[in-house]
Amino acid sequence: ATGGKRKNPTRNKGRSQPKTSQASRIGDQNISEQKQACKKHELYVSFRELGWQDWIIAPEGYAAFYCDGECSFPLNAHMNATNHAIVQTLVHLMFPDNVPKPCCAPTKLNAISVLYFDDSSNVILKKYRNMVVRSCGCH
Amino acid sequence: DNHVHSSFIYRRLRNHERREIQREILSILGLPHRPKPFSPAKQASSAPLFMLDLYNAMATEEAEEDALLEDTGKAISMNSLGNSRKSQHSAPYGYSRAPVAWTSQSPPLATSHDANFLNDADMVMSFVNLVERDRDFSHQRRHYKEFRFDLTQIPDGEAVTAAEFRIYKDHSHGRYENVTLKVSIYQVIKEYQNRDAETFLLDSKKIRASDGGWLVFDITATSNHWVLNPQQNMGLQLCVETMDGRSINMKSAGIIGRSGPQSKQPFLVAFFKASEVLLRSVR
Repeated sequence: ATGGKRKNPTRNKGRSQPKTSQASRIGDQNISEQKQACKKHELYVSFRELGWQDWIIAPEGYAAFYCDGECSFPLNAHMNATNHAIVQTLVHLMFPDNVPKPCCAPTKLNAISVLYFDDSSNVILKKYRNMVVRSCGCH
Repeated sequence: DNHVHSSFIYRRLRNHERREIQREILSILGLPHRPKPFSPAKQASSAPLFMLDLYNAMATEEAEEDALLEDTGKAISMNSLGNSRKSQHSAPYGYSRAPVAWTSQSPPLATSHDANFLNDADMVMSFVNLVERDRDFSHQRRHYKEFRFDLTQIPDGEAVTAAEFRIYKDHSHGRYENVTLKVSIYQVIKEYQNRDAETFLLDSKKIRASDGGWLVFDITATSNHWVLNPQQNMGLQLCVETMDGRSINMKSAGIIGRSGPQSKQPFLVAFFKASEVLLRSVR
């Protein structure tokens, strides 16, 4: 039902794209297929880069990851979609201007531990639960 | 998977971006500002090596959990193949489960109840010993060592689940070699100008003078008391006596103090559990 309405890829991009981007090269292919499906991407937080070696003993940094990508119809198996996301997609198809698509978000989170000195040189080992994305999915 | 998403920033951060990211990451770590630990000597005395061991044990546990989760996933899917692997926990953190608090010479991680404390803990802290000058001799000619720890730095919302005072004892030879010694730890209740402090016995251990290794004293109750009543925190005193009550000099008993190597400094370690769900402040 959303048929003819196409988003303008350049407007949607809103990001500096290298001139020879894949989208322009592929021509008339269906835009949503070109867009990446919802998945986990690497983001590394380096305590070293942040200049924190004098108070963080371990680790040197951690792979933080983030979720990004499209949750468009059809939501197929590898998109790790919740049942709710499927309903959200159907309702979006019916009311595209009012109801958003499902969004790409973490489905599982991991803990990390950080060892550091506090202001008084005591040593603190802290476990941060639900800190790092383990897997992404459409919600 | 190594596709770089078109919006990823691959360039050196500008100063203000760097400050902004630092502030963001500090708030994720639940820290109002970046700590500025001073005096490396103090850092040396807060048992970083012991804590690094705990950190490695914790990191191993997290990796094992990951593998377990994946295994479980696979195990479920392999069930139909009929050879699912038992998801059996090995002893957490790979501790050797020595049944007594008197442990080997290796770093002092080998007590079984540590494994449980670490399992539950959200946070572990080792504290700097604040006593700068050792006064070896009390007014009543008793040999003792003093230790003070500042427990007011504990982040809000954390409750002490266990606390231990650890001190290393070397093999002592010479005239005490075959003697049994009693090492006792006291909480200082009240101090006086011209006479011995009023103390309360917390724990004591009988050891042979010729043995060497870590002594672990349980001071959970005292730590909780100090957290709730910081003004009553007057530190600890440690004494060594023969079985017939004669006070013995620390050095001849083999007790290692501040002058020992970093890996054998006495320290207090406390295990904490968050007593409430800590929410990041909304920015």
